[in-house]
Amino acid sequence: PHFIIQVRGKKDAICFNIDEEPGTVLRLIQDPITGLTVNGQIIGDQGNSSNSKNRKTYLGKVGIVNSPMDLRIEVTTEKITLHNGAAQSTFSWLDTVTVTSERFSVKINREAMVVSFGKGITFKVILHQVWKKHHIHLHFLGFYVLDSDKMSTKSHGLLGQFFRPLAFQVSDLNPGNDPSKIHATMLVKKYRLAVTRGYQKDYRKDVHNGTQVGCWFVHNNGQGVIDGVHSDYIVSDLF
Amino acid sequence: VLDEKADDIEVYSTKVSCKVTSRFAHNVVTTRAVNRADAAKEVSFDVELPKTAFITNFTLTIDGVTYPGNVKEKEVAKKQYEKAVSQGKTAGLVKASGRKLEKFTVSVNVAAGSKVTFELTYEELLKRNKGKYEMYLKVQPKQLVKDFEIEVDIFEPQGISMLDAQASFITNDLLGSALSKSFSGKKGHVSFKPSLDQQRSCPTCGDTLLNGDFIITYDVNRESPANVQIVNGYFVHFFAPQGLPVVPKNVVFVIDISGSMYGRKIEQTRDALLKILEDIKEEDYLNFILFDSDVTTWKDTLVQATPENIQEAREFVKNIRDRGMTNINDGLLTGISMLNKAREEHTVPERSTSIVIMLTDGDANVGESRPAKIQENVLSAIGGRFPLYNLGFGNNLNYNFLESLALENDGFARRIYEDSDANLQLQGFYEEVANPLLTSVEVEYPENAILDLTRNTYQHFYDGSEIVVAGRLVDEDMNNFKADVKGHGALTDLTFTEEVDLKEMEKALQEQDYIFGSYIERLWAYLTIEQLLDKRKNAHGSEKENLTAQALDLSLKYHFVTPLTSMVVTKPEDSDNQMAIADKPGEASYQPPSSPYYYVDGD
Repeated sequence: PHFIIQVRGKKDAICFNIDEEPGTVLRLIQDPITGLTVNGQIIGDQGNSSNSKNRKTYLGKVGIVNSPMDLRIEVTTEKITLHNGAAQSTFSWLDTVTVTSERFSVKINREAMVVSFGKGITFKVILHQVWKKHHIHLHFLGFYVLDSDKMSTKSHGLLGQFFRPLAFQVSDLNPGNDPSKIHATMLVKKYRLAVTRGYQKDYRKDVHNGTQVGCWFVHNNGQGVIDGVHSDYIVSDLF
Repeated sequence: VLDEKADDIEVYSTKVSCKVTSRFAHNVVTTRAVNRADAAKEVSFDVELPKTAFITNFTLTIDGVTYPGNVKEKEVAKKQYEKAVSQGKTAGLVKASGRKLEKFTVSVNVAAGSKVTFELTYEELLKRNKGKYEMYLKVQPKQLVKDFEIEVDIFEPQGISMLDAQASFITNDLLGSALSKSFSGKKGHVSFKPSLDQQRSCPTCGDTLLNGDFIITYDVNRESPANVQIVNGYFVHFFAPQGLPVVPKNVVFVIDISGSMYGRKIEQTRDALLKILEDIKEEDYLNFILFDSDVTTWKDTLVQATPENIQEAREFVKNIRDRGMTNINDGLLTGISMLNKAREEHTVPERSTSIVIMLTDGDANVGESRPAKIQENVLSAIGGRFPLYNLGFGNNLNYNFLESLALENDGFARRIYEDSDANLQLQGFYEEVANPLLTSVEVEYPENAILDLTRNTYQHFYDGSEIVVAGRLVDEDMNNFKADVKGHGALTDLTFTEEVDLKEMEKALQEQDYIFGSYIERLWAYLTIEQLLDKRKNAHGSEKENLTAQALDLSLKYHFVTPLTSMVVTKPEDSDNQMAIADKPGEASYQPPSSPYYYVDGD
């Protein structure tokens, strides 16, 4: 999956891919202050299973946990399941439904689910649908943190660690053969990283077409820009 | 082989054609016979149809001349009928028959060598119960029929998820091969065409083994919780969400233990309650209120259905004994007050729902015994906070009172028939209301966009059921239609929104023309009449007159034989017109079935 980080305090974005085997679960957010945890499970295209380098991977399942509320939300490309204590409610992506309680709300509207907790912490999960009988591609999910300033700066995870300001500088801009892919050097966390200017799509507002976001692409699974290495974020289960 | 034309009347064709579109069933029963005798003979035609159905048409055709049935206001029909009665030329055509059915019977004299065709049409909205729609046909030809067939075509825009057909008389492979059932996508088909040999009760017999119930069950896909269909300016909105947790219940059983419950009734009540106790979930709260001349409670307050309490309840139920008279008023008020108190004192979960289930076999005859006063007391005590369900056991009771009482408190009444399966009937009823998924359900449409809406608020949505709302669009040319369904779930409040693009729907619905185009309008009319008749049961004065006028108007407009209308059938008897009349018998006019109740013979 692609990660896009709109860096706090900068009008610029960093992006990276995490390439792992389908089935791998990644920790996206763990916030010890709010008790929120978000994990994502990777799925891969159905073709070229033997050649993992060429295989595109996506988020196929997202698990959102709010420990103080004893609430778990499991989002797959098929359905959305709310585990509220021992009780369980299941919705399909075809539902247009708003679920409200004093502590949280969930709004499902065909291709997007927005979940809000307490004072403004809001996540959005988007369903990207492909042609049902496509022999390679599968439906996949996009996960967005809206109002990330409401999350605590003590957060961890592939996304969570960026809820605090990150200082970086880009220099040595070097237009390569493709003018849209400028190469440069990023100075971040005492590392000098070779980065490439690229574009990713933000689907928060337009689920079908997305909006282009320019970002500095960090190679090798975000190595250098993320704390530790990507395998540090692999967890055993969605919950 | 016995002569299958023993009576010289040969029924050579019987066809039952059912077309179901979006739960609305349009059934036509056609029988053709010929009189092979040298003299005129009487030919009779009997059809048993569901009580929930409305007859819409009947025609009698003799030697190419058709005599249609005319739906008229009951009073007008009665005048004609009375005139005919005085001449000794009439017959009532419909009477109650058993639990679920009404029997339509007509007979006519047919000249030697003449042919006669009977065609009866009736319509009904199939209701979803325990996760499926059920269509019930009684099959009982009086003789072997050369061309016998039942053809059922189902069209459901949501897609059919399961379809089954069972007949109580199909016990061997031979007859089983006459039955075919299939479904794919939006269409389902059931066909039953037994040959003459397959119909014989034994290879050398001349009598038929086709005798019993033919039941078709099906359900639709539920990818989305709701489905709206709009045709010719009328809409229907089906709502049945899946996958929601069950709302905990606070249930009070108010049980009549008066002397008339002596014997099997009290035994069956005990059996049913013991079974129901097995099904009660631990998060539920319950209590038993027993009434005879006095009122006895199991516990002073509602208690949670913990394993210990359930064990204790079982012991209590096992010791229920009949005695005394019938004090319905105090029994009900005790139960209602207990539920109200539990809510006020927060001794039951905040997000829970309350239900009163009363079982009685007779009229109130001690304490406050005036039905109107009991209704007033109960209505005021419940105050619209929860539903009351009344189960009427046996025949010696004022069922109209029980029905009115339940209807005005958002519940319904059900008869429990005094048969060997009475305990299963009780348990079955409990299963229907055991799993509320939503409470205080309200279906909302854009203001000023709709007219003539059927009921759109419900105390409960139960798992396995379906809420159906129909209405008319103010502007047929509108592009979008939006509906919100709001309800309280076990843990959260939910709002389901359904948006329909009318242009897209028009395209999608074009393919279903093969069934019948005006089905939504008729479905709306059926539902409206049904609900007006229910409301009318508790209305008085000008309100009642108003409701009656509306229901009558619709019954006449759509040719439905309802309790307000009659169908007059003019028969060509000896060139001197005779009349027969088809009325809808109400529950109040229930006649205990003769033994066995399924005995049918017009002769």
